[in-house]
Amino acid sequence: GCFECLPNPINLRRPKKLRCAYKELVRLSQESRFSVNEVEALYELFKKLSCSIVDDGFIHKEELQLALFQTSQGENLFLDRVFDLFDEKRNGVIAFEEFIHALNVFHPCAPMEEKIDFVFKLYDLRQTGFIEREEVKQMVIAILMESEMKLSDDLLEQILDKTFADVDADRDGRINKEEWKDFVIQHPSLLRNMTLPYLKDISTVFPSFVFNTVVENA
Amino acid sequence: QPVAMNAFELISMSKGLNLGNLFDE
Repeated sequence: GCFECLPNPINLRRPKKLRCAYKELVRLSQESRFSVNEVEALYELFKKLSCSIVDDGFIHKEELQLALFQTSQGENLFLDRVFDLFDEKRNGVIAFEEFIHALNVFHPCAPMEEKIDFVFKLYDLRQTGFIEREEVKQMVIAILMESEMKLSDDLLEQILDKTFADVDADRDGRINKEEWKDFVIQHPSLLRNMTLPYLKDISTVFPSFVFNTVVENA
Repeated sequence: QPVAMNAFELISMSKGLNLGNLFDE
């Protein structure tokens, strides 16, 4: 595994322990919807992601980008937002604990309310408690760039008009949490990215955890 | 027709939001 790579002298954040301690696995399992074995399986995924560019036991933004886009170059607004929400401690890297906490929301058994909240925070770019028209515009421009599509300014404004007509029930020009919730309940497909079926039985996706397990049949 | 779409339908198609790709071997 990656944690057994040769020491890297420029790697200052390399953790001393190569494996996640049993107590830590149990704690993370208790804090989440994952069993201890599932936390171990997710640790296999975490190790793979966290050593893809810098082998220091943390996921850097470039490593998340590499996994999602097969390139570590370029800017992507959505990647930035996802990274920021995973990075609870706001220290610029994702630790294993943060990885588990965030993936917990993507569990098929996580309540819809949690998923709705997560996406609201994701889209509330400036974190004002509202999704504003400028933010939606910025995100539409970002998705157009990502998919190399072009839209005229006029069409873009029409899409924004329609969106706010659909969602902004009190017509104050910004979307609050309640309006967002009401809209998403009517359009649950907007949450499709928020459920990862793999997480239902993660230990079969990453069976290699069996070789590294510290707990039998947890 | 793009104009018939709600912006959030477009946005939800972003690769950056599709974490399923993390599980690709």
